[in-house]
Amino acid sequence: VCLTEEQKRKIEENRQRALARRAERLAVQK
Amino acid sequence: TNGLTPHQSQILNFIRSCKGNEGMGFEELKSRLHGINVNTIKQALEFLSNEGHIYSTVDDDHYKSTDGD
Repeated sequence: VCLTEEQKRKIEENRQRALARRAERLAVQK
Repeated sequence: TNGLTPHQSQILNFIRSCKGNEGMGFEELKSRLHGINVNTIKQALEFLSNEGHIYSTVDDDHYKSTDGD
């Protein structure tokens, strides 16, 4: 599937936000 | 264990196994998880998303995992 540059940018943003949430949750668990 | 329920874990593994650019769609996930209630799948997706295990891609019905790539 070919994605547009705009879609790629949006997906990367979502990924970065998810990684930040993951890091937050892991920090809380410690 | 990783603190996930068996359903959450199973769903995460399916999403993780999907290598496409846009990730796994809800319909595909549902068809692989026959027998699991749609609401259970939606709740698991919401939980996994809130915990940062997965994120949506081209729309709110497609997901990829944060540790799959």
